[in-house]
Amino acid sequence: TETFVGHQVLRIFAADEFQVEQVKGLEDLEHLQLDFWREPIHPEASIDVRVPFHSLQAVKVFLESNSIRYGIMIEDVQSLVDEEKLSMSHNSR
Amino acid sequence: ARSIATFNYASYHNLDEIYDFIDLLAAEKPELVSKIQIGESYEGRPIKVLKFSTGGTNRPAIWIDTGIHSREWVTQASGAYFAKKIIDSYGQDPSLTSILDNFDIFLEIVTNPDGFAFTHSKNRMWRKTRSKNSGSLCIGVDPNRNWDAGFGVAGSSGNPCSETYRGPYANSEPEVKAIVDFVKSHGNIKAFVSIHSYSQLLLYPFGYTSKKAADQAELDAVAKSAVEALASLHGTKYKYGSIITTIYQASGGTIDWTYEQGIKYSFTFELRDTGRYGFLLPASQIIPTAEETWLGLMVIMEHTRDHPY
Repeated sequence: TETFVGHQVLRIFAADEFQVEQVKGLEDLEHLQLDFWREPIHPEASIDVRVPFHSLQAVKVFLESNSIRYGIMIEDVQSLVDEEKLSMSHNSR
Repeated sequence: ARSIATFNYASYHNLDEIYDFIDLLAAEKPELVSKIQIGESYEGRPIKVLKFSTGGTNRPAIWIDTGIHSREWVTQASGAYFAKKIIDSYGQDPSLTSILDNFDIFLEIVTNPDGFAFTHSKNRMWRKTRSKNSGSLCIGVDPNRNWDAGFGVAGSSGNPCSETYRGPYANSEPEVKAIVDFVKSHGNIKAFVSIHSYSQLLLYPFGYTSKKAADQAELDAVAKSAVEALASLHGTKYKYGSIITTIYQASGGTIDWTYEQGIKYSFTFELRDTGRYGFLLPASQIIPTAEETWLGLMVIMEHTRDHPY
């Protein structure tokens, strides 16, 4: 089973089309294993991306070094998945 | 004994529990509900659809589906709520009663059963189908890029490893083909609503082209009324518009195909939220999400009832 310990979901705010394209470029780097929850489309729309723990540092350095603003939408994906599992098991009991 | 009255609508459920629920519904309300199997998934699971009907033959119909993207769990959960709402409202709510006295309603709660089972067993974040792609180690096709409407143009990926992989050809996915065949054989569907999450949007065609839909003004007006009704319950704000102008170019999409089949009232919902929990929306928000969405759905169904074509 896939676990998501340390995975974070970042909310990225591209300031312009160029930054949107920069973020889009990350999508092609398959080794980062990024999972775009909301695709990079245009500057007005925020971009949500789940970043595995092993790629977090690289992605954050990339964003910061390109002055691309971002926030952390979900600190640890696994903790929400665990909460969900717990509530489902309570329900089935 | 388990019953639809004891089913917990405020919790997420796995595939077996939802399929049991569907069986229970048909068993407890045979005068109103029947279940039909429109096909089998890639891994051989039955594709089950609930039919709500008060009689007649080949009546005009309204189609609602949830869960085509398997990780969007609030949608399947909302589908179960809608099923219960329909049977509770018939005979009580004059508007829903008049809809069902003139239309059949088809509700497919788990539109991507293989993917949904996989989110419970192996990968909570799985979105696509589970079909194998020859020549690639990557599994699955995006079932919302696999329809024969702008298939293959910009707005989907040709890379089997991408989350928006369109598939080897249109309708390659049995989960999509099953609906295509059903819609074509039924031939009298007047409204088609496909429900996703998240982002709080109500969308109408087109996604694959910037060409305006012939009925764009009417669809926009219906969408406006629907999002106002939805917001009236909990104040949840939705945006609305065509897919391509509101989010992005997406080709091979469900409602582009249904609209091009002549189903004028073709809409897609993107339910809660706008990006606090995303696909991991807490179960405590299932009921508020489903009950507000129902108000939006009712606007679409009433408009369909009142504007025969």
